Amino acid sequence: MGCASSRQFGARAAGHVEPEVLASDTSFTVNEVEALYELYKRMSFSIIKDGLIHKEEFQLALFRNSKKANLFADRVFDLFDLKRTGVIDFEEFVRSLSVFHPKAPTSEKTAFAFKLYDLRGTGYIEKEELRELVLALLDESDLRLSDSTVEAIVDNTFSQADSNGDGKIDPEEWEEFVKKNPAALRNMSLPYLQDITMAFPSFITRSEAKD
Amino acid sequence: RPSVMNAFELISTSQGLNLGTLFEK
Repeated sequence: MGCASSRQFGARAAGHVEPEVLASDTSFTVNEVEALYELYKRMSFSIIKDGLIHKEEFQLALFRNSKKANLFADRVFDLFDLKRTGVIDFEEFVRSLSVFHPKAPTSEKTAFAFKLYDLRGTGYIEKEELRELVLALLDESDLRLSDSTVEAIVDNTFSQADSNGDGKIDPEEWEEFVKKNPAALRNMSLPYLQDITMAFPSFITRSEAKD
Repeated sequence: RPSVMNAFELISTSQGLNLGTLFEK
């Protein structure tokens, strides 16, 4: 805890790890980690003022509504909650968001999306899970499709991905599938993360002043 | 034809999966 940045940072940040450590372990630079702290602070003090991100705070930031239940947001929250404490601390926030950095390896994005869609955590994406995901998407959007259309979409996609035809998509099949269908991972890259120091310039001004 | 729609592409458009909104003020 010797340097200026850790004094500025560490004691206040729940789940505190030096920004330098987080930067070296993730796709972020030290400046980007520091800029992310500004976003983290805003989210983690939005409802329950304890410096941790609770699910309602996550939903509020995503939907401008803290009560909006959503299967996808639940899944993302649970995957961000690496220590399984029911809340997201700063370390978890940075490590998880790093997967969404445009520079993060595609293998990380592929693995994260697989976990996201493996709803029951069996190590496979099953057809029932895919159906559930499609129905949840339709539910949150204004898109209305008949049951038979939903079945056709699910069957068609599933058979493309389940290349060995054993009724479940394993991680290798998923990897092959996203190679052929890169648009399926489109949401896994956030250009914002590359510009994060521009979005939260106040921290950078302080960092530069410090140097 | 709707049956050629890719389910995973469709899912990736979910609002709950589009974390870009976290960065919009």
